[in-house]
Amino acid sequence: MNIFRLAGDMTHLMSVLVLLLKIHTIKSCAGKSYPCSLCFILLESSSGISLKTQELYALVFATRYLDIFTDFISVYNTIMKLIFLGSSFSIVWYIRRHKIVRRSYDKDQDTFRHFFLVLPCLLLALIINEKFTFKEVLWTFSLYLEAVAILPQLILLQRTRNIDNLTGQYVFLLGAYRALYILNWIYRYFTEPHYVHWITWISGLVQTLLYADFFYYYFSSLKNNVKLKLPA
Amino acid sequence: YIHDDYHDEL
Repeated sequence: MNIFRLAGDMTHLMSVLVLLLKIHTIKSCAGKSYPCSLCFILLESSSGISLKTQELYALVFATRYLDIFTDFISVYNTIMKLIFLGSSFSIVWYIRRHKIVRRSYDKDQDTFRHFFLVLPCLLLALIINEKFTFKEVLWTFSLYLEAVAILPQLILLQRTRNIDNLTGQYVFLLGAYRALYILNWIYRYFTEPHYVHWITWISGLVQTLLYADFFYYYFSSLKNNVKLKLPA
Repeated sequence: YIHDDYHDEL
């Protein structure tokens, strides 16, 4: 474990917590009486969260952590896997099933056909992988899928008029965690003689590059102290 | 070091 990977995992955890906080805010809003202005804004405008991205992430974790009960690596590793599995599936459940939260989900805007991402990633994983075993192919699939999982969310953000802070921070933290992982891979490449994982590195680089334009607009909105807005 | 079989990262 190195500082870059720990920082990356913590950033990833933060992104999940921000999303859970946002869902909690929406839920608690409905309990109050109108017209609480924040509630009105939250419930009337779409939450800006893409259910498609959340479903892809649940699939990413489900296919990546198949070895959670077979290969014990560390208590930290197991606990973090359980947190990511639990949170990703419960977020999908909230947006799909919860009577309040699902009202803030705008399915007319979240139209990305994410199935078109799953199939190519699966085919690519069957062709390019480190070892042709069931676990390894699904693990590679989860890497490719995670690289593109943010696309429905980024497209939804372009369509969302006012991106609220929590959603912007969620996407930023999600992009930052993989950028920190790239530093971790560089560090491990120079400190561990046999550590070479081209598939992981290239997927992680593609994933981070997909956030490039979001990072640009995110930082410029911070610098100019204006509302985050992605060009359509 | 972790042999290639399993992946020690999240």
